[in-house]
Amino acid sequence: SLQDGLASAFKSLRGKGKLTESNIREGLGLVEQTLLDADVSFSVVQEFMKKVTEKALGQRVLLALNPSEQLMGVVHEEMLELLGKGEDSFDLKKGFNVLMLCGLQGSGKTTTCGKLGKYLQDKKLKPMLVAADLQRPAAIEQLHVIGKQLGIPVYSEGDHKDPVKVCQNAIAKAKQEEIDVVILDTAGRLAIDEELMQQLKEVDRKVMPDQVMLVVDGMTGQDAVNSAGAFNKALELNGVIMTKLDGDSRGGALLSVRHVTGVPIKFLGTGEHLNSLEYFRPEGMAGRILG
Amino acid sequence: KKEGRLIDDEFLSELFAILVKTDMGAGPANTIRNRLRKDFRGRVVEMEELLGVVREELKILLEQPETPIELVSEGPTVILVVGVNGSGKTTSIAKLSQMFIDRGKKVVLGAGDTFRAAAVEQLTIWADRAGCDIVKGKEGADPASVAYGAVAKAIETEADVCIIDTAGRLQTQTNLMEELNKIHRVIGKQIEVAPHEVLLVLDATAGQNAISQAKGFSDAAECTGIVLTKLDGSAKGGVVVPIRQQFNLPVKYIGVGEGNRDLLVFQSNEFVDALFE
Ligand SMILES: Nc1nc2c(ncn2[C@@H]2O[C@H](COP(=O)(O)OP(=O)(O)OP(=O)(O)O)[C@@H](O)[C@H]2O)c(=O)[nH]1
Ligand SMILES: Nc1nc2c(ncn2[C@@H]2O[C@H](COP(=O)(O)OP(=O)(O)OP(=O)(O)O)[C@@H](O)[C@H]2O)c(=O)[nH]1
Ligand SMILES: [Mg+2]
Ligand SMILES: [Mg+2]
Repeated sequence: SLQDGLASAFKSLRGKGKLTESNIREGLGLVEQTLLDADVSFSVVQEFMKKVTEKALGQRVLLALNPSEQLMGVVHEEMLELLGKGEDSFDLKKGFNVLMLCGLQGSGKTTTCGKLGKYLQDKKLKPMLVAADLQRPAAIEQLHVIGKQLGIPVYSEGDHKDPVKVCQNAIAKAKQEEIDVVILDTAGRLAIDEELMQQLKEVDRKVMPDQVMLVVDGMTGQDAVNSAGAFNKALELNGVIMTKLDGDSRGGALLSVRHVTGVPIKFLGTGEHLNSLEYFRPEGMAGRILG
Repeated sequence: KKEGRLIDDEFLSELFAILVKTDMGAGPANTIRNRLRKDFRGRVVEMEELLGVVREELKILLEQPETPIELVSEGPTVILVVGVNGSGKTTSIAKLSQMFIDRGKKVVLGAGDTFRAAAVEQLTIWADRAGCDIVKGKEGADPASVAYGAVAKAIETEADVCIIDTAGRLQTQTNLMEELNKIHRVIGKQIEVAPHEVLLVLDATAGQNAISQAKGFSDAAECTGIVLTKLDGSAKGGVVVPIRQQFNLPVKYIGVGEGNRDLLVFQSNEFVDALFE
């Protein structure tokens, strides 16, 4: 672990007087390597290391009796600062709400729509899931199966080609049926696909969801800065949900997404089952990223 | 005459950044940087020249024969497709079957994902589009029995290729890796050297975790190659470099879109050039 790495890097210096700047830089090299190994994007690591280096070369680490722990403390603090506050509730405005989920192909949007539906249902709200992915084979069917498992209504239209129309019709129906929250499942798309990003902007503009959330795969590597940046630029995200964190991926992409969008992390997906949704706890993720 | 730059630490840091951003990992990027520092120290070169050196060795490392999958002369060639959730397995199977059908081969598909919502429906739509047979089991059926049924059907109908889909799973899910191992063994009982190919489907947006995926899936199901998907995006997929170095697992095909003809045979030259674009 990084903690052990720093401890052994500085161990040989004990008793030889105080640490030098070059000793600290060796420790900083280990920190940088750890972050890159954890899949934090290169430019984000650079920015992060600037802040850490400034603090690390100060009195606190240089003159400490336990420099490796002090350096670890600096890194930990900077990371918690970047990750932002944890959540212990999901804030919806009073009355009727529309949530829209978007992201790259296969990131876990459809499943997460189901999980959010269950979460709201457990909070005694009436959700409706909307099958606005009109492109992937059996995407509509997938959402219907999920809705049926949860006893949550699913709105879909058989032969529509326009996701805007489907969403608008869904919302109209939801209001008639006293639904509290409408959750829009959109098709996965590449951030560099101009036509599909334009389509998403159209949905956002015409449907005006109260919250737009980016669903990011927990094993995403360096590309996280590119895709998150592009989606945020197109839609002004309200939140991020990171999925598939039940595996052994370090999840460094979370730091990249935070750095490039500044948007809060609302939830973490921790399994395929519809109850596998957790609030974001920064301490847990910091420890995971730092290994 | 173009002016080069002195190979100093700043120059090598720029190179390191380019390499890391491909997702090859800090370790391999460092190894390359250190070796170039040793071989080129104090010389004046263009960044292009240095990258050219790196390109060449990566092209050689990642080289693959022209025909990634050789069909066997007797009986169906059985291909098992595995990988983590959402990586592109089902869609890649659609592409592979279309590719074989375009070559006049007879294909049978096995809908081995008996777990995920509408997984069988999804593959069935692709089978209908390609015009090939598909073997399904009841919902929640043992995937090994579906695999068995698909291979049996392929033998019985003298199909050339049998491709078996499996549910997405994480390499850390021990019971699910056990299940994959069982599917592999069941197929092997029907046709001695089958499955002839076990393709690990890797998402090009994946970072270093792909290495853990390669290890886990290879241990469970003896992978023979990789299908690297979503290369039509901005992700580079450079993690296949350490995977090739550590497991000698080659990339056989790349996915470049969501349609059933968006599959290309892996060409190491083009792939490596794209890494540095
Ligand atoms: N292990 C695990 N699997 C997940 C998680 N979230 C989603 N999945 C799985 O990931 C795969 C993809 O999920 P989908 O919900 O279909 O993803 P999507 O973003 O809607 O995909 P597209 O619509 O094709 O872009 C499925 O196998 C899901 O069961 C998670 O938190 N953990
Ligand atoms: N752009 C792009 N999208 C792809 C590619 N391959 C697959 N996809 C998309 O990725 C998403 C997931 O593909 P699937 O084939 O369902 O993935 P899977 O591995 O079978 O998923 P699970 O069975 O849920 O684990 C779908 O939206 C596909 O259209 C590719 O090469 N390029
Ligand atoms: Mg979906
Ligand atoms: Mg599938």
